[in-house]
Amino acid sequence: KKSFLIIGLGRFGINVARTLTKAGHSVLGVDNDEDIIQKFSFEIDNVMKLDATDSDVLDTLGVPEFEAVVISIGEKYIQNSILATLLVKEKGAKHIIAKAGTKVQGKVLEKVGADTVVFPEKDMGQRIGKALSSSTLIDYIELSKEVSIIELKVPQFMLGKNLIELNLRKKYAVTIISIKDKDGNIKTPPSVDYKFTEFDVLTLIGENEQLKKLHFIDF
Amino acid sequence: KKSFLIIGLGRFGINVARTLTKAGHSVLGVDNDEDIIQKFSFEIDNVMKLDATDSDVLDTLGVPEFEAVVISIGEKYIQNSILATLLVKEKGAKHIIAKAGTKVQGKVLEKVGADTVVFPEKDMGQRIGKALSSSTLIDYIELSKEVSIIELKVPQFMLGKNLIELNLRKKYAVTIISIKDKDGNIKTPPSVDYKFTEFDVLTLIGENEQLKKLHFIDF
Ligand SMILES: Nc1ncnc2c1ncn2[C@@H]1O[C@H](COP(=O)(O)OP(=O)(O)OP(=O)(O)O)[C@@H](O)[C@H]1O
Ligand SMILES: Nc1ncnc2c1ncn2[C@@H]1O[C@H](COP(=O)(O)OP(=O)(O)OP(=O)(O)O)[C@@H](O)[C@H]1O
Repeated sequence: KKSFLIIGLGRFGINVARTLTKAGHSVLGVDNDEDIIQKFSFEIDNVMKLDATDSDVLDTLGVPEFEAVVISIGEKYIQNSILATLLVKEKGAKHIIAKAGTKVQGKVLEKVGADTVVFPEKDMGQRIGKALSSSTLIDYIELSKEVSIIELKVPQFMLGKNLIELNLRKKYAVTIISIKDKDGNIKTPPSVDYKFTEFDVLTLIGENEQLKKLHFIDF
Repeated sequence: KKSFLIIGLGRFGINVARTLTKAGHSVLGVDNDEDIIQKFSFEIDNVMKLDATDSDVLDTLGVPEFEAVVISIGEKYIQNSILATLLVKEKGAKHIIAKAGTKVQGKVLEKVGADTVVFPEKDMGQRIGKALSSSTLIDYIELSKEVSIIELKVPQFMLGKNLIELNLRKKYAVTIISIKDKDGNIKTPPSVDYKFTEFDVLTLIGENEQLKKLHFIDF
């Protein structure tokens, strides 16, 4: 059982807090908005109204004892987000995760001490943009700059064939991880003699260059 | 080349617009905030200041001609988000994606016509919460209620062994999709005689029940 400090209880922050609470960890959620504190006081075991840019107040929290500190103050209060990150870093936070809206804000947060910066709206915006851009792509997750996991509607050329005949792994180093049929049943790992059918949805992994060659993605 | 209508150019909306623009599609971005329109007028081919809750104005856009309409008005203007969705549905939008902050808002948006609802901050908050909750889990993506793809630090019991010896697929129906070594190089598919080493990061897929049995996840 670990303990976590969540600074800023917007949508992102409260969902980190809820998830950790559900997993049985101890959570201290802080926010300087009284209404927000009232709203979540029954849900999160410890909530406290405080201004996270107040160095003295932060001293009372025992920052180094938390497994991690999550700064989830949004762009509306960008200076608060930056100052709070700087302060908890100074006070010895073991691990800092900060939420940012723009790349620029993210760079500043890293400079002042954030170990990890997340971009919830930017990430989701890109995933949706990519899925909309292709008529077959459903979802797309970057594992690294070169490798992605994608979910897509079974391409025309695969219909009626099985993995042995298609030989995707040898030809393109693309691996089908799972197949979801039209009723939503997921088969993983897929069997090599299964013949692909219309309405199958595939989850597969491969290098972006190879995925482009196969027209699975176009970006 | 397709065309898309993005209503509301907050962080989520602008990133959908940018991603589609990069992929070569035609984008019309609308917002009723003049500053926002000015800010993005050079970046997105078509931007227009308008109130998306004004039915007559929406009539001038040719809503049914867009491949999809994305409603990315946030919780701050929740009634606008709901009314804009209702209106574009009435005007024959082919496909509507709407952003929501809470489950409740998401349900209402579905009722008034959204085909897909996304929760950027909630999703990311849960992913971060889950990664923080486990000392080995790095990332976690739900493919369905029963199946997840997870990224985790190589567990103790796998060190020095290879996939043939571990037999994870036969025993637990868990498939290792890729292995990232400490220099960030990704090997996919992993070779079956590779002996797992400290600092390896694994991406694997399996049923949540099995992942729990292996203590890969604890939720
Ligand atoms: N100095 C501060 N100390 C503590 N909490 C703060 C401070 N400044 C802002 N906050 C809180 O941070 C929370 C999140 O900020 P805001 O609502 O701007 O972010 P957001 O980007 O809309 O968040 P989300 O997208 O996660 O909903 C707010 O509840 C706000 O009260
Ligand atoms: N009736 C409307 N017509 C057009 N645009 C609108 C309307 N109401 C709100 N908007 C715009 O929607 C945009 C996004 O709304 P808001 O900033 O509340 O969302 P948000 O949740 O903070 O967004 P994000 O998290 O994506 O940054 C704003 O730029 C706002 O001007």
